[in-house]
Amino acid sequence: FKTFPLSPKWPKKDLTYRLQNYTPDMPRADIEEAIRRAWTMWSDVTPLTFTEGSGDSADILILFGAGVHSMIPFDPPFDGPNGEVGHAFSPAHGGYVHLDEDEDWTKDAKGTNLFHVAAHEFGHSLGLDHSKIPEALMFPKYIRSDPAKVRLHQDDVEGIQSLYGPSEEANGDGQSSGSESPTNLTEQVVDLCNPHISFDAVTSLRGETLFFKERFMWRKSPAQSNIEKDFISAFWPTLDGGIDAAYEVENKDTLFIFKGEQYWATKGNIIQPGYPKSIHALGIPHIVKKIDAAVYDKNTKKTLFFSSDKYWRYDETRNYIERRYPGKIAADFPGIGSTVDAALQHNGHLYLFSGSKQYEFDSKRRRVINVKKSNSWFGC
Amino acid sequence: LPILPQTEEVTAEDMQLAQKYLNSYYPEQEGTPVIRTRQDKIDANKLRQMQEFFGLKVTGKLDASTLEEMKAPRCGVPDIAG
Repeated sequence: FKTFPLSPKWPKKDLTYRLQNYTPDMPRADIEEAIRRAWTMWSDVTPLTFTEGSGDSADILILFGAGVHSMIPFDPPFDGPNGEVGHAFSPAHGGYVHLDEDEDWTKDAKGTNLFHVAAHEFGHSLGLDHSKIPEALMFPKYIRSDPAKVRLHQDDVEGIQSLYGPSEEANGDGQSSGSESPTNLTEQVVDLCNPHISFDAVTSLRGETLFFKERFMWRKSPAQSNIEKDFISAFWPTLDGGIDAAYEVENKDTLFIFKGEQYWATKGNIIQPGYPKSIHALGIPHIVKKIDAAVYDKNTKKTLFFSSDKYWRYDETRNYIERRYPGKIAADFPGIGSTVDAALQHNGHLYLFSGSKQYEFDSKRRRVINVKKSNSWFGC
Repeated sequence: LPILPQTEEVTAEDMQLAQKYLNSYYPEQEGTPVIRTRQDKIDANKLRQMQEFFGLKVTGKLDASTLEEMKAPRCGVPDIAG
């Protein structure tokens, strides 16, 4: 993320805004609702509040205009339909928000979605400059998408919090506000170096290793020393979070992601057609309501599915669960306990995560050869 | 048939669009010596900046993917501070 030069910001947390006019493209109620929702994106993650004010005393003025549209110095004219859809001034210059009236403003994804553009412009009004991350709300390009799925990227959250700090609720008892925003407060404070940390799922993906927990994932790349933290929804908007298990079949360039009784196949971040499918279609019995962990063994071309104290072995070539399964985890993986939270094959070794520990397991000799903290991958 | 280099496929209209785009969103930064470019030329440095910002292949040339990005709807705030 980037802030404007000298990082100007509003000196107070309770801000007011006013719509100077309305676009004829949409009913007034829809415009007001879109604007309210756009402010909420930012108030959910900061101590800021936004109230509709009246008269000229409002802090932030919102205007629909075409071509040359204001008397404000250095306010460039709009360019007609398409092209530039809006612009806004930094807090140092009044935070004005201007939306190009020549666009076809809508409340859905057909024309130019007002909520989406307003949320971006409000980011500028609050002090954020453009981000280079294409998934970030503050990326300059307007990418048409389902407005219901427009969310702040972690980069946006970090940017705005660098100016105003986190929401006050995040500093309190850690209870979620119930918002669908990715900034669920309990999750924001996930500390990767907490010695008690456990993971929901771990997998390889195109040479990287992904660690999933709640709504986050951490990417460990062999080429980079830093660990990248992302919202899962930034890659797979339909999944959001709460992933139970994941595994990659490298030779098919496919990642399988499990959540409850469903699973998805994805190539990179593109969910494949026909998914989600039921885990029971794989041959997992109906009594199983979720998969705790999954790992593909490149040597045998078999996938292990762990659930509760049992596990199954799935033949990826012939697509069936082998006859002798389920097996008992405690019996076939002695030394790791009876449940597995996450599993990974890395450099030919099998790593089974259980709570805050990970067990390196020698499949041939059927014994644990090393025990480490689950977060040993991060150089904590 | 041999494929023409992409730069030769750029129309005068595209060239104008690109110049306007770069002037609007990649303005001269304070302290940068202003080197005037000919009307029919694109400032390759600015173009590189833009390509880098959008994660495109940084060539300094006005290729098809760069033009496509330039034609997409966007916010009017410059990508680099002027």
